[in-house]
Amino acid sequence: PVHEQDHDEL
Amino acid sequence: MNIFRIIGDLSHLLAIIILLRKIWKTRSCAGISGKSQILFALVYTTRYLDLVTTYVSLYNTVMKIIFIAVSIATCYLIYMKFKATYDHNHDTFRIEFLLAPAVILALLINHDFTFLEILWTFSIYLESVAILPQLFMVSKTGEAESITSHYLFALGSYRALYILNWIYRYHNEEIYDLIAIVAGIVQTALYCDFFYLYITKVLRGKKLQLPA
Repeated sequence: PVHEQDHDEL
Repeated sequence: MNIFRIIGDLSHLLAIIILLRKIWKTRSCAGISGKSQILFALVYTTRYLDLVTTYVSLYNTVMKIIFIAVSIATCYLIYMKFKATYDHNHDTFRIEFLLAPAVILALLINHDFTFLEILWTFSIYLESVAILPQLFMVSKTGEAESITSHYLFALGSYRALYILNWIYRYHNEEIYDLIAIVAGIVQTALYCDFFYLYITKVLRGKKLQLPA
């Protein structure tokens, strides 16, 4: 698993 | 998007609507911590600045605008419109003890040392402790109106559901964000004793009484 880059969550 | 995040966001939306409606209908903010509401307004305004730079989806944009608008409107009701009903004496948590560590931690532990990323990280850390003034106020007054406890339950559930969302994304999408996960676990942990009281008392029709 990779680290999430873009903050697509609220 | 997954079911945990959708229910979590709706629970979050429900919480802030319950609170705004309660203050508006009763024309009073008794029992509500204005300090927590200031912190939440700060959380959303610092986190959602990317509204102007990146477009994720219509849902994402609409929800961000609602969260910012409702949190600011709630602060307006508490500190301006219904200021006379604001309970200064019980809303005494020193929020500088939450703001300073959040700023320092955001500068030390972040994914990227850029302006928007530091603000996002500050917002994540601050959100995890933003409810403390409210929980502190409930413990000081020794009780909370049932509508306030429904607000707290919905607000606490939102981040608990986000934890399930992060587990889901880790396994299905193979992505994770450690800062959000750790802060989300801390945030949910702070509600644990409240969740216990809510389920054992409020759901049985009793008033939420905290051992003062």
